[in-house]
Amino acid sequence: GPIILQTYRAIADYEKSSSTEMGVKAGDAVDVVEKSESGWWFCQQKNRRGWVPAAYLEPMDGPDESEEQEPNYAGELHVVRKGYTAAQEDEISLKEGETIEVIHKLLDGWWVVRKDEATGYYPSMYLQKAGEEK
Amino acid sequence: TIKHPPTNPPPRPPPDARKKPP
Repeated sequence: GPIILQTYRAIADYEKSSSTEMGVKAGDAVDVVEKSESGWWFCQQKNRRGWVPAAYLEPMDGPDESEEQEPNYAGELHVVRKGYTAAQEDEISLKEGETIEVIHKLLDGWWVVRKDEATGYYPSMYLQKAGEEK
Repeated sequence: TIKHPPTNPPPRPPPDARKKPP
């Protein structure tokens, strides 16, 4: 049978920064073809296609909570594979090699992590589960 | 064919456009 794609709406303008990405305007409806764990989603809109940051998209038919994991306040130990400096107030800056706790894994590629008393969003692609090889 | 996703973290929209408050 036909493949039914999920339709999402862009919540803000996104200007693409590489050839495999697709730019969107706020309010655009796009079909999501593939959701990468990285938080980049492969989308199509008419004859255009490319990767769009998931954080710029919201489901057209209400929140898509079924796919979203619950927070785990106990935390899951991860090691920072690559450092990142917070660019927004709710993000956290970490250095390579630090061990932190992941308390909420979100589909948009930004996880809530805890380090000592601080919590904030961090790019999931820069984290690795503690005790696992890359 | 779908190429691999970009290797940089996906950017986040500005706070005032965010769908869920932190």
